[in-house]
Amino acid sequence: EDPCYDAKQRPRYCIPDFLDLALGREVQASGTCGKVPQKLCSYQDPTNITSRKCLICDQSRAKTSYPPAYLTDADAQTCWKSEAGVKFPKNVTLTLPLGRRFELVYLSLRFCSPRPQSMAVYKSMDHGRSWVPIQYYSTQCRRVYGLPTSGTITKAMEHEASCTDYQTGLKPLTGGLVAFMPLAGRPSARRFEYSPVLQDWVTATDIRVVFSRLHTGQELGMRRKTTFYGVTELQVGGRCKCNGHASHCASMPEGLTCDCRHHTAGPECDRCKAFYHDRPWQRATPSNSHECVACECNLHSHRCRFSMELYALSGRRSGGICTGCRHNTAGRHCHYCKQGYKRDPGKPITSRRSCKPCQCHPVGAISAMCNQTTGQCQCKIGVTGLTCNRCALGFQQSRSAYMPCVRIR
Amino acid sequence: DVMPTLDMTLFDWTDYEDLKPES
Repeated sequence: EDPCYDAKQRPRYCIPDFLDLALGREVQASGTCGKVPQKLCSYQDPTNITSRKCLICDQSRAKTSYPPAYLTDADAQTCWKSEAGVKFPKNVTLTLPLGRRFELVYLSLRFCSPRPQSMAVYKSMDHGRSWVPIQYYSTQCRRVYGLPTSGTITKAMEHEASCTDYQTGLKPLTGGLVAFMPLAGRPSARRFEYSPVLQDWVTATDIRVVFSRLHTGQELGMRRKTTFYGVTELQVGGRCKCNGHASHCASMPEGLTCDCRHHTAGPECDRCKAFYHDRPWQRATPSNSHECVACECNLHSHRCRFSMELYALSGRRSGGICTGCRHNTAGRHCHYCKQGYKRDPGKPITSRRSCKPCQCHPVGAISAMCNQTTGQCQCKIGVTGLTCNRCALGFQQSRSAYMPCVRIR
Repeated sequence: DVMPTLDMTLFDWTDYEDLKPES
């Protein structure tokens, strides 16, 4: 069963499977511990500040390394660790390129250190050329990020990052979670499929997490130079962006690609496929699949283009213009015969032989063109017949090809 | 009455060579 079509093969809104976008992907970390051996202290017990245990981080040995690969491996125990003693305003960043555009559903970080006092999450929609914040976390939003600690998200600000003090607490001292759901609390989330603003809001090609500030050494009960940011797991949940036109995202040599339905094409099903340009492309919604519609070319062309002007004139029903009409046809739908040809009334317009030559007489007719429907050529004075091949009554053939029939005296 | 079709051989093509069909 194809989720993009119902039992009667009518097109319907469909979305691809939910994916763990971070699993196995490479994360770029700006400051990983152990370039020179360092002592890093963390806690064994999530609630006991005296359960401190210190380890050496040294990248020269695998056993004492805590690389960014540990963020996205399948092992929930391994932990990436930042360099020790990072002090505000210096920060540490984790950057995760996703490889294509996705619609984010959630992002979560599981810590092996205490959660940061301040951190921010950014996204890029252009493969890392520009970044926009999507969430700030801080016990001191105003002081660190210049933002108020957020309350309710209004419709006017539902596409803006807010700052929260949730998930910034010192405890649990280890194993704490910071999770972000880009649609949570947004007024238009219930009608996400109809909200271009939120569709844009959840779209990302890359994710960046910026750790801005650690809890103070005093709060942590240890010396600052042994404190660090530590993350066991970075998870990013989302779906391929396929605009409601695909239920499957296929792994191709160039990366994940939507398996487009509804006669759409492109890596995100973001355009109509060739010859399906009778209506403008639109994202599908649950109430209307907005499938692309084939142009009506009466089997005489397999190419067409879309005209918004014609579409508007037709009352938003049809805007396709056939191009390259064959079999001596012409017109927007290849629905009449081109000049010099006439319709064969015995054949349907879809027939390859629906248009036949006028066969106007080279001397008796004024031109090679004839009436499309009747086939009547335009005759010179004194000439008659469908193809202008005879002299009319009262006329006789002359020797002049310019005036082939003259009146009988 | 049906008139006979134009006889192409009767025309003097001297000045209308461009109208003369290829034989």
